[in-house]
Amino acid sequence: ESHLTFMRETMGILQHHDAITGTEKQKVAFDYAKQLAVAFRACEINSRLILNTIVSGNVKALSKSYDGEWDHQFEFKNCLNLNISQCDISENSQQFTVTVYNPLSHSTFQYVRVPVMDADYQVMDYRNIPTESQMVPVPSPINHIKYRSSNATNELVFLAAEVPPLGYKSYFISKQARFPTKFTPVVHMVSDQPPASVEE
Amino acid sequence: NDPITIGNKYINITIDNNGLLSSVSSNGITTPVSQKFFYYDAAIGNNMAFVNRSSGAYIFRPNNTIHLIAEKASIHIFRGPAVDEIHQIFNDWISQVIRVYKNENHIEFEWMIGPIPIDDGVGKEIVTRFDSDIKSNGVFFTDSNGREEIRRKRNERDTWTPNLLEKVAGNYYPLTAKIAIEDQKTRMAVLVDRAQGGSSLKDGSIEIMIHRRLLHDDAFGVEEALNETAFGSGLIVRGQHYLVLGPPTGGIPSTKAQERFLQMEKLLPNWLFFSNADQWSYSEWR
Repeated sequence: ESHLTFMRETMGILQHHDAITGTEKQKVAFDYAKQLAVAFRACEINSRLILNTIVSGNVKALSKSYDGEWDHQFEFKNCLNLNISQCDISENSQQFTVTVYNPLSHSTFQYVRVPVMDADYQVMDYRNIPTESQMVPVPSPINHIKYRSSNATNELVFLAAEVPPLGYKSYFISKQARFPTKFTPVVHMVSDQPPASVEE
Repeated sequence: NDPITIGNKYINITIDNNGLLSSVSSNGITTPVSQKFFYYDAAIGNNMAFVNRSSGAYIFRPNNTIHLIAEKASIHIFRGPAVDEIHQIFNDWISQVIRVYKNENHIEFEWMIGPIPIDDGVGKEIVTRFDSDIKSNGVFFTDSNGREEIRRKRNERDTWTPNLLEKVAGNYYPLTAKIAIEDQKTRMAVLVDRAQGGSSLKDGSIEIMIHRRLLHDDAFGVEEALNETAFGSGLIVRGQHYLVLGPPTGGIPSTKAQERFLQMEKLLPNWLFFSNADQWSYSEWR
């Protein structure tokens, strides 16, 4: 509750008109960004706890033969600079997972954009089925001014379909053997095989 | 040199041979829609006189003349199974991606503006403008809290008769989620990804202010002009607008319902969590 209250207070401060685009000095914007980042970091602890509880609960429910304690703690991290195509984990990992949590009360379809390096990637869903994905270049200013601290040149786009209300879906993304990127779209065909049996 | 179309089964857009948006087909309606970037010169005032201050951090006060930034854009097109994208380059400091996802019924515009040049000694306020043939009759709709849509009428106020001396600034309103215009046949809405200012300064038109670089203080206390050099060369902004077009009434879901769903998904988006899995095999993770 104290973490959430901290976030609420920060959001309250950001109701001030100086937090609106084009009306504030940049030093003020930096300060707002700093306050928001601290609030997010505080709430990240809550979200990790929630997700770990859900994931652990699901793992236990799925594995009837599983009789041990679920002791793996996933390191769920936010990437707060995704809006400028910047994410340390997706750029620097050979393999990573993306967990999409839907806070709305209806299911959602969202195209996820993940900043990545110039390579081929495969996106697998939880059913052991490749998810169709596409690489597109990150837009960059023509004047080549560096406006972000990132080496990502591309974004990997895929559809997180039918994420249940107040639920989540996870995707496993792995770097594949390198092929030259020609920006003809890379298509990972969806398998004709039926999904592996999963108890829901 | 031929017009180019991208889209999906719900929505299609056409790019003319200048590389600019020329029409949108959506929800059974095809409407000529153009989208271009413009700028206003920031007004230079006399800060000693309260009614004539310069455009600054507190006051959006552009001169009334608008300047078109580029008549053409060079484009690159990327088509794929998830999204079609057109990357437009207008000049050294303005570029944009227009994208249509395969299962979405809206158009996404991701613009990148800056650093705004000030070599000519003039402060500038940059706007994006969507022009259509919608006969909006001076009426447009804005929200100011993400919930209630408020009817605005150009050059008018609900409870008195104004004599607007600043025809641009006097018709600008805050947008928290969207701005829309409509006639009996067509409704066009643009959703924003952050609070911005917007207006409809002529029938069929929607404009939204997206970046400013000013050279004079407005004497409201900051005592500095909004001329940022934090990164050595002025700020670059990047953001998104989402365009929804369809009939004003009817349809399942209706155009307004589509806007509402889209607003929910953009302003309350899914939370993305990333985990390094270098130590995991897929089967272990699964």
